[in-house]
Amino acid sequence: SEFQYDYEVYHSLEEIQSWMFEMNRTQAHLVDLFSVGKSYEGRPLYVLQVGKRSRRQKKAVWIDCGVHAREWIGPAFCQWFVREAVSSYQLDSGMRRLLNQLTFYIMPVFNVDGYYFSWTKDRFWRKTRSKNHKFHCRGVDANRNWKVKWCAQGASTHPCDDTYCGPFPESEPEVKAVAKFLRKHKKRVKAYISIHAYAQMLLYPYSYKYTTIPNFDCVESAARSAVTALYAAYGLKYRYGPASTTLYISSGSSIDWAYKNGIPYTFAFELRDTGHFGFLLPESLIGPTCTETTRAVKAIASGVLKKC
Amino acid sequence: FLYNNRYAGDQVFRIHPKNDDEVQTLKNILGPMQVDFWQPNSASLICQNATVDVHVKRNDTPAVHARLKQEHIDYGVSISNLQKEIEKQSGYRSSRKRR
Repeated sequence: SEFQYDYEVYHSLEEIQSWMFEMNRTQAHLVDLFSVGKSYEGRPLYVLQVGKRSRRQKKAVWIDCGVHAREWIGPAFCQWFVREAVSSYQLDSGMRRLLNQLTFYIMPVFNVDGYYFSWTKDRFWRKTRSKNHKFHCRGVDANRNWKVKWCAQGASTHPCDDTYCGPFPESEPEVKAVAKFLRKHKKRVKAYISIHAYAQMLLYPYSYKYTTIPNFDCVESAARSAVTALYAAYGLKYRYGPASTTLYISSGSSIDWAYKNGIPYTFAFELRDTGHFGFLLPESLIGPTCTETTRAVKAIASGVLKKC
Repeated sequence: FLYNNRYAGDQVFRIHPKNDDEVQTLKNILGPMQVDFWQPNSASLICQNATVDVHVKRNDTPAVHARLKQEHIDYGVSISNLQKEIEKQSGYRSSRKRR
């Protein structure tokens, strides 16, 4: 029977994982599923590989969602994008070209323990769920734990703070697993995209310093085309630019680490809204938010295929 | 109730510090409290002319209201009852289940 799944509601971790298996089963010609490791609490870290199978080594785009547990619109977007990619492969020549020429690695829930905890105990949990043997507080900010200018300005050394950088870089098994995968595939991965909420911004390196990145022109151009594509959907204006100046200085972020490790295009999306609902974005806004963001991600992916 | 109704009466304040004095006063008010910064991520990132969204527990809301008024800092309440908003956001799902 036709697999019924509502992409315009928020789903629990269990539902998302079942959905991933179902997509792998029913869309095997375009979707593969694998795990990059296990979380602190032992949950599998599933990733979907989306794209037309090919013997040759294709360029790749990595997208992760749900680094911060309470930002539920992230996982909703990752699921939406996979569905959009698969369902429009035959109908949309643009998407078909992307899936023929690129591989998308899509991780709907990066912080699986935190997401589960945000559904069951604390709706506004942000961090991972690792334990600290000196403090009763749990968790590390998975976007302050990457090995790049680790635990400097914009991150906290206190385990009870929401921006705690962790006891050492890549202390979080979730961060370590994704870093290991990206290191292994870095020749092919040309774009790294991390989906967050909320601020309606598109950010690129650097986060930890004010210096301009070497390929600024190309990255700025890709960002501009992404927010232009996003605007065309519902007229929503996104701010975009280097994270350090557009948002604020922070260290140990995933986009800086990916960029420093040779991935030329790295972005962090801060999706809707700008604070009216904040983390409690109503399900009625999942559709518009994901539709506009899909346009932006396709624009970035198209940029990867162009020479710049 | 979801989450055992733990967010009943909690509020999200939206605060607009206009200058360095107000930034410092805000840090003094919120720093020692058990509040949850939504934006920016921590008290140390508060800066002038940048909106601060902060989740305040039910028992602390009167004190925060009083202090902000006393200091004449411009603010509003973007979510007046967090539990209701959570129920509303998830209400769609439970209705879905019923469907």
